[in-house]
Amino acid sequence: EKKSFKHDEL
Amino acid sequence: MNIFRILGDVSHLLAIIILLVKIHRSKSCAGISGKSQILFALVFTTRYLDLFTTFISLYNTVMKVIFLICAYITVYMIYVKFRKTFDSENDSFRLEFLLVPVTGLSFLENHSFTPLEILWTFSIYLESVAILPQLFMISKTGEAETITTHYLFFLGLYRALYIANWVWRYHTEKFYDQIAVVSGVVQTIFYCDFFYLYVTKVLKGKKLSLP
Repeated sequence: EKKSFKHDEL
Repeated sequence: MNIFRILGDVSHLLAIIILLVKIHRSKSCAGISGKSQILFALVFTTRYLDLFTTFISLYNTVMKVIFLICAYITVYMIYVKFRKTFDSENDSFRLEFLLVPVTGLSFLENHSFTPLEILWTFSIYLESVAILPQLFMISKTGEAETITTHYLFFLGLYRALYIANWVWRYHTEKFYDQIAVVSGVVQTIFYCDFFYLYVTKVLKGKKLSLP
């Protein structure tokens, strides 16, 4: 299953 | 937040500022690919839509806003303010060759099939190839102003530092974003040839010119 990522990088 | 990440962001910011200062001081955007700059503006626009949905940190928000503003100022300088100095003849890379595959890929391979996530993925894939019109332009004209090479150096350094950041994050927090990592590695590879020329020519005081 594809995980939802928190995009904390620029 | 680790040292590689901070230094990477600083390099990125420095690259963007170097480019703006070069254009502003010389009142010319000769040798700069307007197409690459449009792609970078598109990259930031599609990636930072989460400014409206997610708050990560003050640092994150401020940097995003700065990057967006700088990207649009750069495009404005090239296509409006110093339009007469823009070498559109040599900026002839066909953008559809990048945009079509990148768009297709972002629909196929993403973390989740939602508009924001697809746009984020699009921006990651697009960033990895956005510099190609600029590198194409240099290979076409066979030369680059030294200040333009400093811009490219810091842009490439930012990518390399981000890889170090991912290695660090993988070991310390088990963080691993495959889309970002694979694209980031691809992007860094594009700079390798340039890094070689930068070290062997520019750092020895010579102008970057191709045989």
